[in-house]
Amino acid sequence: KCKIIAISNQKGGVGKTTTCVNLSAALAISGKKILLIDVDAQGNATTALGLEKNEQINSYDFINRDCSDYIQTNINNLFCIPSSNNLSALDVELSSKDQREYFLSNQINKIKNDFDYIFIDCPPSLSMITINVFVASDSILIPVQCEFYSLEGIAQLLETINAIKGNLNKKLHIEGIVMTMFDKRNILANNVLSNVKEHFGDYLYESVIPRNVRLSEAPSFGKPAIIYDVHCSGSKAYLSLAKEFLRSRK
Amino acid sequence: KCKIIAISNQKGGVGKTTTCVNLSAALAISGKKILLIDVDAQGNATTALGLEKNEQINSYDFINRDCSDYIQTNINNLFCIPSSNNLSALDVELSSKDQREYFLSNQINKIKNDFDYIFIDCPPSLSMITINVFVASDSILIPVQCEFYSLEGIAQLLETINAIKGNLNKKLHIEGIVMTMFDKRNILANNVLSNVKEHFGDYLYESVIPRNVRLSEAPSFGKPAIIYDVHCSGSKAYLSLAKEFLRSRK
Ligand SMILES: Nc1ncnc2c1ncn2[C@@H]1O[C@H](COP(=O)(O)OP(=O)(O)OP(=O)(O)O)[C@@H](O)[C@H]1O
Ligand SMILES: Nc1ncnc2c1ncn2[C@@H]1O[C@H](COP(=O)(O)OP(=O)(O)OP(=O)(O)O)[C@@H](O)[C@H]1O
Ligand SMILES: [Mg+2]
Ligand SMILES: [Mg+2]
Repeated sequence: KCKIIAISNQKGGVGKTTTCVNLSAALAISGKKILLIDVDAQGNATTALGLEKNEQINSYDFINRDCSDYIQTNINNLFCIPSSNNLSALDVELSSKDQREYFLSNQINKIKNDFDYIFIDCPPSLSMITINVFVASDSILIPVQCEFYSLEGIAQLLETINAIKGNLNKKLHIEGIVMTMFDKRNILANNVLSNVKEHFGDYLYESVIPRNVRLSEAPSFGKPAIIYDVHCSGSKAYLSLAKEFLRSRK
Repeated sequence: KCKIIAISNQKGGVGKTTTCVNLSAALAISGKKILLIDVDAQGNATTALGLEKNEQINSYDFINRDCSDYIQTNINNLFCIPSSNNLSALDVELSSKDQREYFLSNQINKIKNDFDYIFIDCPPSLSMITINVFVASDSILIPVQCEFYSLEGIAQLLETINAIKGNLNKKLHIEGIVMTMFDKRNILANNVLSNVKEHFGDYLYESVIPRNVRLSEAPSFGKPAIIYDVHCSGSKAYLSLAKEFLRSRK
């Protein structure tokens, strides 16, 4: 049975795309059949996989035009529905439609049996697109940067998730929280980590993603970091996260 | 005559709030009368100034309820209209209204003569709120993080700005581009900087904001970095940016 997981946090630049791409790739390499859907108009996940935005098969047409195709990436077992610039108009377009929260969910149901997992890379907002994703998903994986502002956003995100769970999608739950860009020499980062452990310890993955420049270099080569440089500290952390993810799924 | 400047970039976590707060504070200390409007539902700028969200005077009521008050911060010459959680519903609410792009601009016109500059901290999206900001503003100051993904977003942002300039706000122009979180030891950061210089050199400020942990510590004390630690490299860079900003205004 396929599980659908949103990678979301309305705080910007916390490592959503980096987590979505590297976790998807790590699971694909371990033999799971994975679909990555990029619903962020920026299209960073699309670029990170070496693909082009605004092609014939894209997530705007997937949601809005009933076109349920996907494409193969150059990584075995990893498929993708790339981004489109049209996504930035989708929020306004959806908000006047009937059943506006269910567009993505209706489409995903047509293809989900082809995969073990579907990961959805979200934009940094709680817009109508993100609501569509929360309604379509089984769970949400939340990257949290080891910074003060990130703490503020978690409570608001959990409130929104509970509201969706109560009204639109009863099965929705938190898959887990992963700390990103951790610099162990930095007191603030350590404070933020212990703060999250204290308040959200039940959800927190043991794998902590370190700040590692190789993770931010990889997208310019159109490859996930675990392919670009499997031995760097960032890749090792994402491989360990993938193992922990599969263990907690049992 | 008051100038209204949006701090915007749809890419998340690039330093919009950090730039908006520190530039506003630096100009206020130099004697200019400044209003900072926080239209991001996350309310990071509100927190950075030691203020609370969802108070009686907030930016949701300012835009949507015709309430044109503002509050004094504990910094001389610096005033604020704090954020509100209600902002996350505003996009959908505005999209069905008549003249939906002009709500903020109509309100700002009532108070703008009280100030030398108004800075607006934007959320990481090109939503209806951001469109309202672009219609209300004279110019846009764009923080760009020294990362590969940031390059991708600039072209899309400039396209949106030109579309607004052509249809809704003829006076809109680029105030400038400021590079943020620059680490001179990092080859990727140097590549991104020279890339932006080559393609957008006319807009690029000479002041480059270095990666400096003191900038990310300051918000937890409710103070701009230039107050929390005026001697750190981050504060010095923002003070130099403020001088450059005033020079280019002449
Ligand atoms: N662990 C890390 N170490 C160093 N750099 C990182 C790390 N994780 C992500 N980055 C870089 O930080 C920036 C932000 O990460 P990313 O784009 O994945 O965040 P995001 O949450 O998807 O952003 P957005 O909110 O814009 O969608 C990117 O330039 C990325 O390459
Ligand atoms: N020059 C810098 N050096 C180190 N850390 C920084 C710097 N500028 C900003 N930061 C930190 O990086 C994170 C992102 O910055 P900030 O929140 O200002 O970006 P933003 O563009 O406003 O994000 P969002 O897209 O969520 O609104 C914050 O935790 C901030 O404290
Ligand atoms: Mg992203
Ligand atoms: Mg911000």
